Amino acid sequence: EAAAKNKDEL
Amino acid sequence: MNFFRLTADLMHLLSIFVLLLKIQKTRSCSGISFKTQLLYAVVFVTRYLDLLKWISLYNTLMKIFFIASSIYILYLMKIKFRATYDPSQDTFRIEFLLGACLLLALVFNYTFTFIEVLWTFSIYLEAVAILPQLFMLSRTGEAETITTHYLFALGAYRGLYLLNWIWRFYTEHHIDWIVWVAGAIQTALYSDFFYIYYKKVLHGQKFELP
Repeated sequence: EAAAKNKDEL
Repeated sequence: MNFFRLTADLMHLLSIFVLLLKIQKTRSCSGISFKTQLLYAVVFVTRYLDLLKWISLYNTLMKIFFIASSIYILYLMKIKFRATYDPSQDTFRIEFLLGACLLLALVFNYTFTFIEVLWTFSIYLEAVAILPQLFMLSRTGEAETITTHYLFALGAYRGLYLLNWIWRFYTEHHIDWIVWVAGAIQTALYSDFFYIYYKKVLHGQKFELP
């Protein structure tokens, strides 16, 4: 999952 | 970064400042659920284990602020203004929330690693962390106006994140199911509150449950 690697939200 | 997300983060900051203002001005934490504040501190500490991972100055400063302010609020409630906190009003059983969120995080996550499971746990826990506060509100049936402003800012922050996700889905195909489902539930929990806030507080009346 791309979403799991890109945690730019707070 | 987009307009919705920036506004959401600023509303989140504002909510914390309003809460601090309420406690300092009235020199009292009455009407505030310590359990909810404790859960928020747990949320921030477990989510920001990646504090040292560089994303941006904005990201790092906000993380530090959220961790520090949540712990400071616990200090205000438990030590400085301890006498004004009434535990008999704050009776929601958070053990169940913590247990259920941990279980869900162990089962539904993106990757089964320590950091990732704790991050997922923090997402689920944030969704329900407001429940002790809303429960307390429904028990007492009324709230100081400034406390309702705090809750409104906190709810608005969540609502704006929903708009941010819709925006990000269309502009950058950003997909994050865990955060979306938890965020939708979290926002839904505020719907009753929003309704009464709109009907009463915005029309200059005291917040009272019908």
